[in-house]
Order: sequence, then structure tokens, then C-alpha cells
Amino acid sequence: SDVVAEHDEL
Amino acid sequence: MNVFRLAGDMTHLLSILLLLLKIYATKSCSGVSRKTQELYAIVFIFRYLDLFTDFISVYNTFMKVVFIASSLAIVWCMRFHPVVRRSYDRELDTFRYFFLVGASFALALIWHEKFSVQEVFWAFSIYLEAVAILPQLVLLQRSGNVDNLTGQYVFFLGAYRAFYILNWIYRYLTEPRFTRWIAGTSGVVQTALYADFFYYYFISWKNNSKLKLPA
Repeated sequence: SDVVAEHDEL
Repeated sequence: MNVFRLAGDMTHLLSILLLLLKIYATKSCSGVSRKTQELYAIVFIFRYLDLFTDFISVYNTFMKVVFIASSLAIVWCMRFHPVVRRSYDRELDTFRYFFLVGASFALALIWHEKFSVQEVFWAFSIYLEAVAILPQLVLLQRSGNVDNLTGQYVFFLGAYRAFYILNWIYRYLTEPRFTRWIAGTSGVVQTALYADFFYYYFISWKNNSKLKLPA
């Protein structure tokens, strides 16, 4: 989903 | 991946390596807050639950595993290593950190991207990371004298946060519709907590003297 894909940072 | 984000990740990694080096080389964890290290272990475990559900890149997965493993290794050393554990400053490391865990979780229940287990835990980890350094800063202030490796550890940890802010500014300017409200706000709070430490770190660096924090 879009929201989870936003967590591309550590 | 921009240069600020990479610099942030590398200073973060360097800070952890410095801490492991200090513990390994001196067989001592004096000056290191076990509570802060335990909070970081909690932060990484709850944030990287997506290791099992989302794949972003090899780099991303590798770094996540390194952060979880290294934080657990540090906690293990401080609790169970027969030599290292003896140097733990137990009587100075008395910050009530369960309060931080509870407050971060409560905030995550209120402010999150989406009301799901993974997203609430993700927000929780962001809030907890913002304040996880507090027991360490309190410990340093109480012990007064800060050894070089521990001082550099905190310095690089603070540098990592500063680079992440530059990374968000860069992404905001270059990526359409880029927003990071939760991480951005928490990141600014987290970096601000280092301001005092940075001030004294630079003074000691400028004067080429040992880092001392005022009581």
C-alpha cells in the first residue's frame, strides 16, 4: 500500500 | 537516495561501530547508558517489522538487519558479558525509561499514518527514537568526564539526525508531494535534544581539551 511504501528510510 | 540520506545512514552506522569498538577494545561500557541501548533495540525491532512484509532494497534490508543485530549485541554485552557488565554505571543510569516507552506508545495510538498494527508500531518506534538518547545524555552529565569514544559515539549519533533533516529538506524540494510529518517532526525534536551536547563537544574540540559537561 502507499502508506507502507513511504517507509523507505531507516 | 541522496547524499544527505547516505551521510546520515553512514554516520549512524559509524556511531554504532564506535560504540562496539569502545566496548570491545576497552572491555568496558563505562559511560554508556544501557537504558538508551535497550530503547534503541526496541526502536529497531518495532520499526523493522516490515522486514517480513516489504522489500525495498538490498541496502535497506542489510542496514535494518545490522541495526537490529548490533543493538542487541550491545545490550547483550552490557547485561551478560562477564567482564564488560562489571563496568556498567548502574547507579548513574537511573532514568525512568518505561515512562518514555509508555508515552511514545500512547502518542502512536493518537498520531499515526494508518490505524494498523504495523503502522502504530512504526510511529511508536519513531517517537521512541526521538527520546531514546535522554538516558545517555543524563548519564554523561552525571558522570561529568566523557571518554573520547563515548563522546564521539554521541556526536555521530547527533550528526546522523542532522543529516536526515537535510535529507528531508532536499526531498521536499526535489520530490513532488513529499511529506514526512511524523518522522520530520520527531526528527527535529530528536536533533534539538543534542544541541546542548553539541555545544560542549565543539568547545572541547576547539580548545583541544577533554569533553566535560556542566553538572
